[in-house]
Amino acid sequence: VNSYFGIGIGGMVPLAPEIEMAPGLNLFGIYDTQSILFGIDCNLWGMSSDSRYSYADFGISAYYAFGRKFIAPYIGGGLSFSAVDYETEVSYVAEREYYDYDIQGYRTSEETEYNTYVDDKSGIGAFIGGGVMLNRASSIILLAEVKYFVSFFKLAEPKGTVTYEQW
Amino acid sequence: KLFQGFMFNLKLGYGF
Repeated sequence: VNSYFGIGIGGMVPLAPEIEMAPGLNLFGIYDTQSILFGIDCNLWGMSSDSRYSYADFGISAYYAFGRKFIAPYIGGGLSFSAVDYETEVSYVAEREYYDYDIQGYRTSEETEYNTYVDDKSGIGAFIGGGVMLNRASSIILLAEVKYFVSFFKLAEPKGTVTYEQW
Repeated sequence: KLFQGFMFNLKLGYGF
């Protein structure tokens, strides 16, 4: 046994522009050369209904595996191409016209309105991390993995309130 | 700040 394919459950916790837990699913493949693990991953994070992030990536990686036993820790990293949508709620003051029956005419009022602004970006990024492989070299394996990622692009900072013209 | 953070994952694989 030296190839594995499977699915994962997990998520990401972006630190910028806003800290949030964005859970989702993963598809992966690993080729095990005894000392090095080569991996391909597809991550789909932000699938929960309350997530502001919607994220997908495709990455390739290499990890050094410690030992050759059935429990194998590994560390390494790789590169990925990712696309992300980030929603922020923006408020703005809008002038609204309404008909006033008391004066039989139109009046204007200023009202604070809210809307969702979506910033969508894509590009490449890098990640480092590690994990533990259980039941290595068997027909069923389990991996627990944590990594730190940096994408080489920025997402818009949450603005809060903008002018009507800016909106 | 660049878009960055942590990812965690529990994976189940079929080996052959």
